[in-house]
Amino acid sequence: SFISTTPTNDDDQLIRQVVSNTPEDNDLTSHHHFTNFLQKYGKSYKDADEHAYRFSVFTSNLRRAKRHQKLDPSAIHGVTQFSDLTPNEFKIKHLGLRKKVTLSNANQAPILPTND
Amino acid sequence: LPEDFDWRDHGAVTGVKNQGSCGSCWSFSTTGALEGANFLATGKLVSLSEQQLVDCDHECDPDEPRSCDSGCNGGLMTTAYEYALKAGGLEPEADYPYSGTDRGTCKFDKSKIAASVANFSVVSLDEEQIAANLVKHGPLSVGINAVFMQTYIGGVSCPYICGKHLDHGVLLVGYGSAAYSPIRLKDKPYWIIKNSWGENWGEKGYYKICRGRNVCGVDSMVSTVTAIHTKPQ
Repeated sequence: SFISTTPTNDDDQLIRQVVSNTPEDNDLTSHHHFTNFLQKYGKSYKDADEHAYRFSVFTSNLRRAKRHQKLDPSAIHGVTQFSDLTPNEFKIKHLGLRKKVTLSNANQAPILPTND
Repeated sequence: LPEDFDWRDHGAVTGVKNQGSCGSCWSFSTTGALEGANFLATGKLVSLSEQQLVDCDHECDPDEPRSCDSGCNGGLMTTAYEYALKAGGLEPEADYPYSGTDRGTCKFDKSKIAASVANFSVVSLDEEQIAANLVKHGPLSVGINAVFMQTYIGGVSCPYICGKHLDHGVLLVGYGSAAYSPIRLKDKPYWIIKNSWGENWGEKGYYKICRGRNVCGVDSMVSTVTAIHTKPQ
């Protein structure tokens, strides 16, 4: 039989993390990501308290991105320009579709042929 | 229907815009659809004014009179079409540029109208009908649940679980027949969606979401618009 020594994508999926994953390590990683985030998006905050608060929100969003990655494996989730916003802030500042139960008052589009 | 279709390849889609910190996604979805419809009617692609909608469109839902288009506080694409129909049309972006706030007054100048609505309608939940209307009438306004969009970087989004509550207005510009899904071990068809959060978000401002099961409610609020050719007076 033949055993390949070249790692492939399939091999990657079988590799398990064996290094420590302590809270201290996670904290260091989060700080690193946050520093990169601030640089990449040119963000700064008015004072140390705001900076600390935004870091806590950012850390929470890192965990959220990990959850999204598990729930949505065919997409890539991670740090975006919105990573320092709470879900509610994100909703208020960047969404804005008014609630609508039905669209009954608008004209219905005629059915189009789809087989040719 | 073609297997793959993208209105960007046919010149019907303007560059990605950025709504900034303002809940005006509904106005970008509206202008995007009318830009495409106007392109089909006139052969010219003109970027249209979201700020006109933000400042001047306070159209209310006939079924829910307290529910009205309200600048950065939100709106609805179908009522925005209704506004555009009543007002006579939308100005070009160049004449009424986007400011990202709703604190200004309406500065609409009817003599500068660049695109006018001929008709609009809502499309049924059927994905084949959505695709057919997209190909026939141009990019479509759609509502979506944006919960996965806050952390989206790229790829085809196909979450196992996603709410159907719609909170974001975007523009459906095309579809693809297959993109590889490593976990599901099969090719998946997807919609191509233009967002209004700038080119630095997602795939150069675009979002791909899988087709087939109304994921994140993407099939449930779809509207199409047609335009008439208007020359500046």
